[in-house]
Amino acid sequence: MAAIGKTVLDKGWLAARSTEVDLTGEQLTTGDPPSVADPRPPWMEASVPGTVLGTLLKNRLIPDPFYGLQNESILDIADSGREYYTFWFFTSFECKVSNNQHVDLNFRAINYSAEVYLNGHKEVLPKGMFRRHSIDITDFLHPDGKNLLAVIVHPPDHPGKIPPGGGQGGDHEIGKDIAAQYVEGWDWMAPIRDRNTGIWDEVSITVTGPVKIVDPHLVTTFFDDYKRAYLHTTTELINKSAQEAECSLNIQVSTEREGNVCLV
Amino acid sequence: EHLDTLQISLSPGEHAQYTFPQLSFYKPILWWPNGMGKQSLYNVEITVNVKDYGESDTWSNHFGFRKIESTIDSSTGGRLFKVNGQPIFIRGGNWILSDGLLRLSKERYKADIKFHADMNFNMIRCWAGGLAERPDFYYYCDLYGLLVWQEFWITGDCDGRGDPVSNPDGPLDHDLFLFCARDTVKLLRNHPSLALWVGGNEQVPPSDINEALKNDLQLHPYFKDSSEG
Repeated sequence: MAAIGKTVLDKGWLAARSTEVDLTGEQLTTGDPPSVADPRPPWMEASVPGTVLGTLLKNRLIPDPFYGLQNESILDIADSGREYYTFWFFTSFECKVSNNQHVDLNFRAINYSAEVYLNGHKEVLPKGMFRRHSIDITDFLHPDGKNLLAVIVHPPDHPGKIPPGGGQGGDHEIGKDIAAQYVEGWDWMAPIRDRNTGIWDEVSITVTGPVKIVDPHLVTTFFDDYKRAYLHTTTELINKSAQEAECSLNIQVSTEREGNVCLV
Repeated sequence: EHLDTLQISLSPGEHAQYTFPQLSFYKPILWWPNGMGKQSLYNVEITVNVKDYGESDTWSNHFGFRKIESTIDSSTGGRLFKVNGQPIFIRGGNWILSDGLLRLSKERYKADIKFHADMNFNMIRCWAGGLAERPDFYYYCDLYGLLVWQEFWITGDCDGRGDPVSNPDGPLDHDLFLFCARDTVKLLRNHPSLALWVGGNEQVPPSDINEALKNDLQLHPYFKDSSEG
């Protein structure tokens, strides 16, 4: 039985330019996993969380864009096309759960859209740089506990072009998407060539029992010149099981005093 | 008195919302911005135990007792802030993100934000063209007492200005914008450093987005009667 809680997937990621990978997502996650040692490139160690440009820099395939004028020598997405910065990301992880446990695969932010493959099963992640994605993968986990995960990440729909003179926000096309807008360059910033495409925030799996806690909300009210306070707590709960769940929902507020002594 | 338990029942597949009875605190140790006092933090832990299974899920988060108010001063047009009833002179820094390649490590966030605190700042403004900042950013703002002015993603790219002229109606997909905005609020709303949501940079969003944001972010009527007395 797996321990309840979150495991961050931030190690062992590989990446490859999508145009250089001739396998499908199903094939990538059901056959032999790719490796940087493969005689056929294109797989490289990836920065996850991070951007495609960060991965390319990590592998010294581009110069550091923030050093001197080196950004000028990096191909801009307006000239290369979106496919050039469309990348596969791949990793494997171990997770084996018992019958009444459930597992979610969580992405805290992807820029801009993606398709996720886990052990041959596909899930499409919708557009939007600033949104979380959570997929129930319980039924897709491999019985032996070894799981293969591949994610193809697409750049923003409107990466825009950078006018010869630069300017505030380039040609402003990026503003059509729900994405960071500085990436077309500003008066203080050169354009970011991949427009920050990538899995740019935490990836994790969470194991729960039949019932999951979602997005608790804490609010305080004060009275009597701050002598009295009330903490109001609301939470969402999801019963992921096919049975009625009799639950005991507990809240505890503590403050840490000296060392590890906890005062309730 | 800072513990409570609810007995509830959930149908198969049910997605429900529950509110605990309010927990009472006498003389809570307040969270203060940098320069006004300590950044006292409590730990809130929620667990759900299921009959015949045991602990099913747990969630914990640090939490600061504070009340932040802001109003527009009619004589100057400036925004005035109060924290825990006390006026505060805002000394702020503008922020886009920690790194243009989004290598957003905890170490770098800690160094960046502590540096702002060491400069005697008490607010960071997250500019609309950059990031809705991450929980790690907010964690260190909580820890070092930096209030956060967080803007949504509306800039000169979305208002019909500029050369060439930008799309005058903001992002193409307004529903997607609002979905992302709501999800971001849920991600960040429990941080004591979060002081103010702002629609965009130097402008208001398209009217439908602006109205929806104002409506969703207004204080629930239940809390309007509370008074610091």
